[in-house]
Amino acid sequence: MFEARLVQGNLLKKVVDAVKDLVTDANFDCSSSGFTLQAMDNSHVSLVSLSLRSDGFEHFRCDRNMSMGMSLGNLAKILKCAGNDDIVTMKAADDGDTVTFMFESPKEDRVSDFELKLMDIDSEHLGIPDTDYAATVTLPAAEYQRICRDLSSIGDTVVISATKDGVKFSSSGDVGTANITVRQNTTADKKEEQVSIDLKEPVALTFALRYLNSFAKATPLASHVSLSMARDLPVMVDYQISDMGHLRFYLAPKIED
Amino acid sequence: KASQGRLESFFGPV
Repeated sequence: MFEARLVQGNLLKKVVDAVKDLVTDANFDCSSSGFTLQAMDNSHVSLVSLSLRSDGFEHFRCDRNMSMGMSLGNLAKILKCAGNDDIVTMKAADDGDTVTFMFESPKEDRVSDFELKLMDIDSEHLGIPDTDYAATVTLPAAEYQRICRDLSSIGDTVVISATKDGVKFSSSGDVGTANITVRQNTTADKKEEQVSIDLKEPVALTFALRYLNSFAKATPLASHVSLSMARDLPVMVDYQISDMGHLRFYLAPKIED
Repeated sequence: KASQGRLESFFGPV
Protein backbone atom coordinates (compact mmCIF):
# COMPACT_ATOMS: atom_id res chain seq x y z
CA MET A 1 0.00 0.00 0.00
CA PHE A 2 0.87 3.65 -0.29
CA GLU A 3 0.51 6.07 2.59
CA ALA A 4 2.04 9.52 2.93
CA ARG A 5 1.41 12.10 5.62
CA LEU A 6 2.25 15.71 4.91
CA VAL A 7 2.10 18.15 7.81
CA GLN A 8 2.29 21.13 5.46
CA GLY A 9 -0.76 19.96 3.56
CA ASN A 10 -1.22 23.23 1.71
CA LEU A 11 2.02 22.53 -0.12
CA LEU A 12 0.22 19.86 -2.13
CA LYS A 13 -2.53 22.34 -2.92
CA LYS A 14 0.04 24.88 -4.15
CA VAL A 15 1.74 22.27 -6.35
CA VAL A 16 -1.51 21.18 -7.98
CA ASP A 17 -2.68 24.76 -8.48
CA ALA A 18 0.67 25.50 -10.15
CA VAL A 19 0.38 22.74 -12.75
CA LYS A 20 -3.34 22.13 -13.33
CA ASP A 21 -3.67 24.66 -16.13
CA LEU A 22 -0.70 23.23 -17.98
CA VAL A 23 -1.47 19.55 -17.52
CA THR A 24 -5.03 18.17 -17.37
CA ASP A 25 -4.41 14.56 -16.34
CA ALA A 26 -1.19 13.08 -15.03
CA ASN A 27 0.33 10.03 -13.38
CA PHE A 28 1.76 10.50 -9.91
CA ASP A 29 4.50 7.92 -9.38
CA CYS A 30 5.15 6.60 -5.91
CA SER A 31 8.19 4.66 -4.83
CA SER A 32 10.10 4.25 -1.59
CA SER A 33 12.14 7.30 -2.51
CA GLY A 34 9.18 9.62 -2.88
CA PHE A 35 6.28 11.04 -4.80
CA THR A 36 6.96 12.31 -8.32
CA LEU A 37 5.20 13.45 -11.43
CA GLN A 38 6.42 14.07 -14.93
CA ALA A 39 4.03 15.33 -17.58
CA MET A 40 4.00 17.34 -20.76
CA ASP A 41 1.36 19.85 -21.72
CA ASN A 42 -0.97 18.88 -24.58
CA SER A 43 1.15 20.51 -27.24
CA HIS A 44 4.36 18.84 -25.99
CA VAL A 45 6.13 22.18 -25.70
CA SER A 46 6.61 22.24 -21.95
CA LEU A 47 7.19 19.64 -19.27
CA VAL A 48 6.47 19.59 -15.55
CA SER A 49 8.68 17.60 -13.20
CA LEU A 50 7.70 17.35 -9.55
CA SER A 51 9.75 15.55 -6.95
CA LEU A 52 8.77 15.26 -3.29
CA ARG A 53 11.26 13.10 -1.39
CA SER A 54 9.92 10.55 1.05
CA ASP A 55 12.01 12.01 3.89
CA GLY A 56 10.09 15.29 3.56
CA PHE A 57 6.91 13.54 4.68
CA GLU A 58 6.16 12.95 8.34
CA HIS A 59 5.26 9.40 7.45
CA PHE A 60 5.85 7.68 4.11
CA ARG A 61 5.17 4.11 3.16
CA CYS A 62 5.21 2.69 -0.33
CA ASP A 63 5.38 -1.11 -0.48
CA ARG A 64 5.32 -1.36 -4.23
CA ASN A 65 6.07 1.18 -6.97
CA MET A 66 2.80 2.49 -8.29
CA SER A 67 1.50 5.01 -10.73
CA MET A 68 -1.69 6.85 -9.88
CA GLY A 69 -3.44 8.60 -12.74
CA MET A 70 -5.42 11.63 -11.64
CA SER A 71 -7.40 14.44 -13.16
CA LEU A 72 -5.58 17.48 -11.80
CA GLY A 73 -8.77 19.53 -12.01
CA ASN A 74 -10.60 17.03 -9.80
CA LEU A 75 -7.61 16.76 -7.48
CA ALA A 76 -7.57 20.55 -7.13
CA LYS A 77 -11.30 20.49 -6.28
CA ILE A 78 -10.63 18.00 -3.49
CA LEU A 79 -7.58 19.80 -2.12
CA LYS A 80 -9.61 23.01 -2.05
CA CYS A 81 -11.67 21.35 0.68
CA ALA A 82 -8.62 21.11 2.96
CA GLY A 83 -8.04 23.83 5.49
CA ASN A 84 -4.88 25.86 4.99
CA ASP A 85 -3.22 24.45 8.09
CA ASP A 86 -4.56 20.93 7.70
CA ILE A 87 -2.36 17.87 7.73
CA VAL A 88 -2.95 15.86 4.55
CA THR A 89 -2.60 12.09 4.35
CA MET A 90 -2.80 10.23 1.03
CA LYS A 91 -3.66 6.54 1.03
CA ALA A 92 -4.03 4.01 -1.76
CA ALA A 93 -4.17 0.25 -1.94
CA ASP A 94 -1.77 -1.51 -4.32
CA ASP A 95 -4.52 -2.75 -6.60
CA GLY A 96 -7.20 -0.14 -5.91
CA ASP A 97 -8.73 2.33 -8.30
CA THR A 98 -9.03 5.21 -5.85
CA VAL A 99 -6.81 7.36 -3.69
CA THR A 100 -8.04 8.77 -0.38
CA PHE A 101 -7.10 12.17 0.94
CA MET A 102 -7.57 12.67 4.65
CA PHE A 103 -7.52 16.18 6.08
CA GLU A 104 -6.92 16.73 9.79
CA SER A 105 -7.25 20.13 11.41
CA PRO A 106 -4.24 21.17 13.53
CA LYS A 107 -6.38 21.02 16.69
CA GLU A 108 -7.49 17.52 15.73
CA ASP A 109 -11.13 18.54 16.08
CA ARG A 110 -12.06 17.95 12.45
CA VAL A 111 -11.20 15.04 10.22
CA SER A 112 -12.48 14.55 6.70
CA ASP A 113 -11.70 12.18 3.90
CA PHE A 114 -12.23 12.47 0.19
CA GLU A 115 -11.84 9.64 -2.27
CA LEU A 116 -10.67 10.42 -5.79
CA LYS A 117 -11.18 8.00 -8.64
CA LEU A 118 -7.96 7.07 -10.38
CA MET A 119 -7.71 6.96 -14.17
CA ASP A 120 -5.62 5.04 -16.67
CA ILE A 121 -3.34 7.50 -18.35
CA ASP A 122 -0.89 6.67 -21.09
CA SER A 123 2.20 8.70 -20.44
CA GLU A 124 5.66 8.62 -21.86
CA HIS A 125 8.50 9.65 -19.64
CA LEU A 126 11.25 11.70 -21.18
CA GLY A 127 14.86 11.44 -20.11
CA ILE A 128 16.13 14.83 -19.04
CA PRO A 129 19.89 14.80 -19.52
CA ASP A 130 22.24 16.37 -17.01
CA THR A 131 23.12 19.66 -18.59
CA ASP A 132 25.97 22.09 -18.09
CA TYR A 133 23.92 25.23 -18.32
CA ALA A 134 25.61 28.30 -19.82
CA ALA A 135 23.73 30.61 -17.48
CA THR A 136 21.59 30.32 -14.37
CA VAL A 137 19.83 33.30 -12.87
CA THR A 138 18.18 32.96 -9.47
CA LEU A 139 15.72 35.73 -8.77
CA PRO A 140 12.80 36.36 -6.42
CA ALA A 141 9.82 34.31 -7.60
CA ALA A 142 7.58 37.39 -7.42
CA GLU A 143 10.02 39.29 -9.66
CA TYR A 144 9.96 36.53 -12.26
CA GLN A 145 6.15 36.57 -12.14
CA ARG A 146 6.11 40.34 -12.65
CA ILE A 147 8.55 40.25 -15.57
CA CYS A 148 6.48 37.60 -17.38
CA ARG A 149 3.23 39.44 -16.70
CA ASP A 150 4.58 42.85 -17.76
CA LEU A 151 6.12 41.54 -20.97
CA SER A 152 2.92 39.68 -21.87
CA SER A 153 1.21 43.01 -22.35
CA ILE A 154 3.80 43.89 -25.00
CA GLY A 155 4.38 40.69 -26.98
CA ASP A 156 3.88 36.95 -27.26
CA THR A 157 7.52 35.93 -27.05
CA VAL A 158 10.50 36.92 -24.96
CA VAL A 159 14.18 36.82 -25.75
CA ILE A 160 16.13 36.03 -22.62
CA SER A 161 19.78 36.92 -22.99
CA ALA A 162 22.40 36.40 -20.34
CA THR A 163 25.63 38.37 -20.58
CA LYS A 164 28.16 39.66 -18.08
CA ASP A 165 25.98 42.77 -17.73
CA GLY A 166 22.99 40.83 -16.48
CA VAL A 167 20.01 38.92 -17.76
CA LYS A 168 17.81 40.83 -20.19
CA PHE A 169 14.20 39.95 -20.99
CA SER A 170 13.07 41.58 -24.26
CA SER A 171 9.73 41.53 -25.98
CA SER A 172 8.14 43.38 -28.86
CA GLY A 173 4.72 43.60 -30.44
CA ASP A 174 2.16 45.99 -31.90
CA VAL A 175 2.43 48.28 -28.88
CA GLY A 176 6.18 48.66 -29.08
CA THR A 177 9.11 47.06 -27.32
CA ALA A 178 10.19 46.36 -23.76
CA ASN A 179 13.46 45.40 -22.12
CA ILE A 180 13.85 44.41 -18.49
CA THR A 181 17.34 43.69 -17.18
CA VAL A 182 18.06 42.05 -13.86
CA ARG A 183 21.54 42.32 -12.43
CA GLN A 184 23.30 40.34 -9.78
CA ASN A 185 22.48 41.67 -6.34
CA THR A 186 23.69 39.38 -3.62
CA THR A 187 24.00 42.18 -1.07
CA ALA A 188 20.31 43.13 -0.96
CA ASP A 189 19.22 43.87 2.61
CA LYS A 190 16.56 41.24 2.49
CA LYS A 191 17.52 37.76 1.42
CA GLU A 192 14.24 37.41 -0.47
CA GLU A 193 15.27 40.28 -2.77
CA GLN A 194 18.61 38.82 -3.78
CA VAL A 195 19.47 38.02 -7.39
CA SER A 196 22.39 35.82 -8.35
CA ILE A 197 23.71 35.11 -11.80
CA ASP A 198 26.00 32.23 -12.65
CA LEU A 199 27.32 32.86 -16.15
CA LYS A 200 29.67 30.46 -17.90
CA GLU A 201 29.09 31.84 -21.37
CA PRO A 202 26.65 34.29 -22.92
CA VAL A 203 23.44 32.71 -24.17
CA ALA A 204 20.24 34.04 -25.74
CA LEU A 205 17.04 32.06 -26.33
CA THR A 206 13.49 32.90 -27.41
CA PHE A 207 10.44 31.55 -25.58
CA ALA A 208 6.65 31.77 -25.70
CA LEU A 209 5.54 34.01 -22.83
CA ARG A 210 2.28 32.11 -22.40
CA TYR A 211 4.14 29.15 -20.90
CA LEU A 212 6.58 31.17 -18.81
CA ASN A 213 3.55 32.98 -17.37
CA SER A 214 1.89 29.70 -16.57
CA PHE A 215 4.99 28.48 -14.69
CA ALA A 216 4.72 31.58 -12.49
CA LYS A 217 1.63 30.00 -10.89
CA ALA A 218 4.21 28.18 -8.74
CA THR A 219 5.22 31.49 -7.12
CA PRO A 220 3.60 30.66 -3.73
CA LEU A 221 5.86 27.60 -3.43
CA ALA A 222 9.22 29.32 -3.06
CA SER A 223 10.86 32.67 -2.39
CA HIS A 224 13.15 32.28 -5.41
CA VAL A 225 13.11 30.69 -8.83
CA SER A 226 16.08 29.71 -11.01
CA LEU A 227 16.14 29.94 -14.78
CA SER A 228 18.84 27.80 -16.38
CA MET A 229 19.67 28.16 -20.05
CA ALA A 230 21.97 26.47 -22.51
CA ARG A 231 22.26 27.07 -26.24
CA ASP A 232 19.52 25.35 -28.27
CA LEU A 233 18.08 23.59 -25.21
CA PRO A 234 14.87 23.99 -23.21
CA VAL A 235 15.03 26.46 -20.34
CA MET A 236 14.64 24.95 -16.87
CA VAL A 237 12.51 26.97 -14.46
CA ASP A 238 13.16 25.54 -11.01
CA TYR A 239 11.19 26.17 -7.82
CA GLN A 240 12.83 24.50 -4.83
CA ILE A 241 10.39 23.15 -2.26
CA SER A 242 12.24 23.47 1.03
CA ASP A 243 13.29 20.21 2.69
CA MET A 244 11.26 18.18 0.19
CA GLY A 245 12.26 18.53 -3.43
CA HIS A 246 11.38 20.68 -6.40
CA LEU A 247 8.85 21.65 -9.01
CA ARG A 248 10.61 22.17 -12.33
CA PHE A 249 9.27 23.30 -15.66
CA TYR A 250 11.04 22.89 -18.99
CA LEU A 251 10.11 24.91 -22.06
CA ALA A 252 11.37 24.24 -25.57
CA PRO A 253 12.77 27.35 -27.24
CA LYS A 254 11.53 28.97 -30.42
CA ILE A 255 13.77 27.96 -33.28
CA GLU A 256 14.73 30.20 -36.18
CA ASP A 257 13.48 28.71 -39.45
CA LYS B 1 10.05 33.83 -38.25
CA ALA B 2 10.75 31.42 -35.41
CA SER B 3 8.83 28.19 -34.92
CA GLN B 4 8.03 26.56 -31.62
CA GLY B 5 10.24 23.58 -30.81
CA ARG B 6 8.76 20.42 -29.27
CA LEU B 7 10.24 18.79 -26.23
CA GLU B 8 10.75 15.43 -27.92
CA SER B 9 13.29 17.13 -30.19
CA PHE B 10 15.45 17.78 -27.14
CA PHE B 11 14.68 15.04 -24.62
CA GLY B 12 14.54 11.42 -25.66
CA PRO B 13 12.34 8.66 -24.25
CA VAL B 14 13.55 6.97 -21.09
